[in-house]
Amino acid sequence: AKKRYDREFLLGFQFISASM
Amino acid sequence: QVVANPEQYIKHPLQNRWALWYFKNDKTKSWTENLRLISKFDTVEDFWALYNHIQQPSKLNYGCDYCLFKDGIKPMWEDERNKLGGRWLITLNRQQRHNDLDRYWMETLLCLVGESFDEASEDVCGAVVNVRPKGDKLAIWTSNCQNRDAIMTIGQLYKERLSLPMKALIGYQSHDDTSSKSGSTTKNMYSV
Repeated sequence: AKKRYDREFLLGFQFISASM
Repeated sequence: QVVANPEQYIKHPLQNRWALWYFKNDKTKSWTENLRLISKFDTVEDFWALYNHIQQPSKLNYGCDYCLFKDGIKPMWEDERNKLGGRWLITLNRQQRHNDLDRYWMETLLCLVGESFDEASEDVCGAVVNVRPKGDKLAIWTSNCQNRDAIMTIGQLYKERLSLPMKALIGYQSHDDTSSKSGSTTKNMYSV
């Protein structure tokens, strides 16, 4: 299946990733 | 959801691996020398790690560009996967650098990495932001200017994502026309 992500899903990770 | 063990956290894979390029206009160097690959990524988490780390377009000097392209496609007309293609072009006025540029660029990136254009996402090669004194430009590049259906899908969805007014027209130009133009304007093959 194609890996598609909507805008809100992507935005939810903006500051999670910074702390990883 | 709570991640019990951070080492077991699995990042969210993107459909494509993407490469972010930076162009700095140094007149003592050739065009290709001025184009630098910054980094590649293929997960949602790594996209944000890069995005959060770099300058916003509105902070770049005049003459600089960011380009985000699918891995393997160089951000230039001459690339095999670009040469039959073209771009949806959005020209901003000076005021919009302050008001809209960074937001539009982020929305553009989210459209690309999230594969927002349904099946037409396969036609996408990349996106470019040019920071220029006369007005900044944003573009989404696609692979074949004859693929009308895919191009129109991309143009319509892109316009919606940027919340551009219905009456504002954006145009699609083939790279062939852009590279061979003699005047300052290139004819639009399509518009939405």
